[in-house]
Amino acid sequence: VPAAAPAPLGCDDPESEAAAEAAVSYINAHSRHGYKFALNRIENIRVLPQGLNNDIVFLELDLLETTCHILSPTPLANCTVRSFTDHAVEGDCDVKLQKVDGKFSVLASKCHSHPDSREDVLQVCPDCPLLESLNDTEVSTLVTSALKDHNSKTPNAYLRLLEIGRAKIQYEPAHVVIAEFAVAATNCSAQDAQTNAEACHLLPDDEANFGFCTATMVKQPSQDLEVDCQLYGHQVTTQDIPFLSRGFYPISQDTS
Amino acid sequence: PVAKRAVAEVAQHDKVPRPVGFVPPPPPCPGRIRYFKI
Repeated sequence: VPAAAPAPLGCDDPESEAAAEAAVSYINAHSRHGYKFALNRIENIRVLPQGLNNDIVFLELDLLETTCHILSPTPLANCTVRSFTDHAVEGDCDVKLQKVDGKFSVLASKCHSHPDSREDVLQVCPDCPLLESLNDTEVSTLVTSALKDHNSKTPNAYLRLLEIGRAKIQYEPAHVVIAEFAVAATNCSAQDAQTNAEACHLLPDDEANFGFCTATMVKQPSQDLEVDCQLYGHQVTTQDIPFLSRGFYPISQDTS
Repeated sequence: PVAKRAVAEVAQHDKVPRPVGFVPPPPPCPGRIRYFKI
């Protein structure tokens, strides 16, 4: 008599959690843009037995954006998930894994990220500023000014913009533009760059020194700029993975 | 006169009593929400 089929895995079973952990770790390790994502919920799990101690696992995951940029060396466990009122970004991922002798390896993943509904955020927090388009003129002006301001005040390596991560504009009670952006050190000092900034290039990956800046510009009633940049230090980076498409909110992001 | 008995009432009487403190198992999927519901 053949043995009865094992009971299907529940989404909160330890084995499902282990698979999800491997999947989230893979997704974060294979992204070079945006922020690290944390697991919010296992939506579904299916297991296809392939043989003795060999299973294929299909996972559907709901992820949430953290405040750690993907290039940050901070372990995911220490990253804070963005609050709902901070206009969180959600990620939906389908992941295919193989489990051999209890060890998971990811075979394929497909993710789609999108910000929460503006209406839902405003319903909970009517005064909260919402995510702004990264192409917005006020946002790009702020980032350019902030980086220029930072480079003019530090004698260290001249920093270049890698990407803008998020931006918000608040109109009441004051007109304020807020942006977060990733930077990288170049082969120039800030002083060298004053003569010919175009000649300054990013360091190769094995010597790369990435960093992250937050900038706030109050435009009304009076103008004020605040910039804070932190360099992560030299990091050994993973190989760049070509993505099927690249983009950030508010255009949804898909990666495979 | 013939009095009809409610079906629900019959079902109640036929139910096996659950032990005190019984908690029904959670549905297998989706799993718990760790942070907040989107």
